[in-house]
Amino acid sequence: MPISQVTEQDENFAESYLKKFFNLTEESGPTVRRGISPMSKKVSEMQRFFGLQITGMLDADTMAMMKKPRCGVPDAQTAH
Amino acid sequence: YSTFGNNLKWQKNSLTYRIENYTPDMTKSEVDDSIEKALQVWAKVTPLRFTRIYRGIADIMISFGTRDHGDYYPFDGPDGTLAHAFAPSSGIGGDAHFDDDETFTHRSNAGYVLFMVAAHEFGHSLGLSHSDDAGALMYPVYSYRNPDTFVLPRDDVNGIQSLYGPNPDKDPSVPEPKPPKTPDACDSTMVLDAVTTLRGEMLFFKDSFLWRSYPQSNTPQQSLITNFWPSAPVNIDAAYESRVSDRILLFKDRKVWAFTGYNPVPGYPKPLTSLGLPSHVRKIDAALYDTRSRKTLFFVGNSYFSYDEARRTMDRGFPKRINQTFSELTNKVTAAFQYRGFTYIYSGPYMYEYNLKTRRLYRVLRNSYFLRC
Repeated sequence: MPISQVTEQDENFAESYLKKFFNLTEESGPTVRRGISPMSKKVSEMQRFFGLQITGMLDADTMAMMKKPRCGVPDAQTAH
Repeated sequence: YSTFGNNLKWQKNSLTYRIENYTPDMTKSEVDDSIEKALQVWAKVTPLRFTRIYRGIADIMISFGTRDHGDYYPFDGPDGTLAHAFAPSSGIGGDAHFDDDETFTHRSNAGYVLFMVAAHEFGHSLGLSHSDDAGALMYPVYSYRNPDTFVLPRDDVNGIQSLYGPNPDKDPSVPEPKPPKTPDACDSTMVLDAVTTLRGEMLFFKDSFLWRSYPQSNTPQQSLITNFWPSAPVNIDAAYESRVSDRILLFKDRKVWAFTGYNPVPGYPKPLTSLGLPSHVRKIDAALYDTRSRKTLFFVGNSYFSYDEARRTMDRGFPKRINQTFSELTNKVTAAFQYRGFTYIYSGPYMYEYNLKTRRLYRVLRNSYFLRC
């Protein structure tokens, strides 16, 4: 699924997924203006964890993995 | 594997559990059985022992709930999040919650097998976090496995024993199934069980796993064979895509399974003789469909057969000796498939690239050539 076909709904789903399982926090501050967005960083982190191609962008494989049934415990270390 | 860290583990080996309520999907005894078996998965490989209590506060409180169920981590309705559990500690620590908007089953894949979901969550209850090993029980994504044949994978055994050590009561004289290891696509010594195309994709089979590679994706994705076809065999001998019937056929020992897409074809598995193979053939080593001649080649030992699937007849003059036709192939054929007009025959850790019409060998490559290491 080329990037252009990622819908806004996909974007919202992905953002909620990354907040829930990969500690994505709200975007704020200067980093938004420069460099890789926090969202893209978290997408890369998620792609690395699941052995997907690491692009930092939402693509068919990534969306398909996000939509698989799964455990509710986050994947990033959240011991406390 | 990974653990929660911060020494988040139980400081005792005797733990209590209590089932607070039940899902309407299963009988009470099925739920009890699933929960008890799921805890035994971990007890088998550690000093941990679990005792059920019926009132009061247990270390591991087990409950079914939907949406907001009182722990600030609301469930999300059908599918999506199936359950969650908390790391060892007092209070909510160790507790496991199951989303009752899911359909849980005792054994069938018509829903989510409670035993599998519970065994995973109890890994968290005992101190394990998620593993990125696609074959591990602690991999975050659900995958169907047959609860009757389930063996805790090596990655999970290493993880839980890093917290609690091995089971001191294990009787070394009693043989136990070996914890399965997840194969590594880039292991240069790996010998694949089977390779096939499937509707434009390539599937590589090894043990209970497959890698799926398709043109739009640079990274082959590993998953359990049973994730695609719950009733499929593992550790298969051969596989091929039938263009005649638009099916994928998987071979193991004297039987052949057929699937159209994800769906098993009724009437399968069938005996190998149903594909024209003589009754003395006990297994095949590899199979490939030649799109040009529309024949299926079955490799058996040092010979190969040519089968006309449309006519359901074995071609005259077969079996032939493999090295009569493919002189470079001196060892057993382990897998075979055709891709973009070239025929690839695997033998040990190598893959031979042929033009089947001219029998010309172009290249000798490593097994991992298509696995993009």
